[in-house]
Amino acid sequence: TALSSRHGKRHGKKSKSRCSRKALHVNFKELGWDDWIIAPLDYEAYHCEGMCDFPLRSHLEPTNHAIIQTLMNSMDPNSTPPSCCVPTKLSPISILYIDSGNNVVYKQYEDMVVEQCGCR
Amino acid sequence: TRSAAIVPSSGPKRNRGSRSPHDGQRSPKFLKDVFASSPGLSGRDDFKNSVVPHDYMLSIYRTYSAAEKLGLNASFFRSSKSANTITSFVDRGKDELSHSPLRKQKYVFDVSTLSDKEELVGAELRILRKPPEDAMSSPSGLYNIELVSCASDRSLGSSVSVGLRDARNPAWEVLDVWDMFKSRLSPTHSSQLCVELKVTVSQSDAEKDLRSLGFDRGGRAQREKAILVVYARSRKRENLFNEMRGKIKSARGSRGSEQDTGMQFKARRRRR
Repeated sequence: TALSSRHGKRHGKKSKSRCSRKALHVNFKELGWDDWIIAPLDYEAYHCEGMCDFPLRSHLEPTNHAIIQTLMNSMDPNSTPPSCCVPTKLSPISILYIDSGNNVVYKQYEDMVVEQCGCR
Repeated sequence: TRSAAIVPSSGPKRNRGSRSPHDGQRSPKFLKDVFASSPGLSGRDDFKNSVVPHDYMLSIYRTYSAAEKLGLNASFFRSSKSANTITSFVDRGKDELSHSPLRKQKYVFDVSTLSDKEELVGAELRILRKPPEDAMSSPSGLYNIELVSCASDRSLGSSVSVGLRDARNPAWEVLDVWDMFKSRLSPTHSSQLCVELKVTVSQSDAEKDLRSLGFDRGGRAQREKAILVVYARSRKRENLFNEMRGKIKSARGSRGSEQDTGMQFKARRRRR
């Protein structure tokens, strides 16, 4: 409700979409990290956003705990918050950077891109 | 697939998404502030411009990031030696001008930034051989490029045979130095690695003049200097903030005894 009202939506109306992957373009230059990252200067990281409400869809691969929490939330929203929409599968990206000794380093960083979102 | 962006973009891209990258308390903006105002790291653009990546490192990046986009794991490449971290150390050695002919060269690398949290899996020395201007008159045939220890003049078992007749164009000679490297990197290893290079004609112990063979290091650009390439595999998942911490630490170290800047840092930490 708080989120809906902040965006000027009417109270009571289900305005938030279901949990899914959304675009998140990361620009290292804007972050000020281009002074040590040589490449890439930007990439598509994605993020997860949306509601984990009852009934949970199977493609969201909910844990048993998330199913129980969602059920509890559907019965009494005041007693239990909904489960969280979070990354459930991530992939790496390659980064070429300058380390503290001025050496050029290639490193594959894990968990940099959201591949899949789910309810947990 | 999309080619990797090496060339800096023309300007900041804004309004790409519905959310600013600086939104939220967990934004790394504060890290940027620490970074930008850390003495020793301010003016990092100049610093970055002074570090020129070798073509080999750019090529590794391009190849592996293109493979990633195709869903391939870079560790499948034989050249990667199953490594997920590849570090290049640039040669700090210099040729002594007084030595003519030049029979030996010392290659010196500062490997102090190698982390003991990573499992080292390979090392190679890449040296650019640029044929001299009078290459047509230089001797041809098979040559042995050999590495010996700077301290003991003992052979390190790394050698490569090169047919100079076929190599009138500049070429990178690659020597596998893994055996030598791992035996020298004990827990109390020195931060410097020094090897001496000499070249002999095959089936002879006569050491050749390195300048006539194209190993002269005088007037070489940064990206033409020899590099020691070390392949490593991280034992655990590392996050980007480890790199940031390392840089901040090194910036603190470079500050030396500048006490007033120390006060600034403390004040900044209090604000944070």
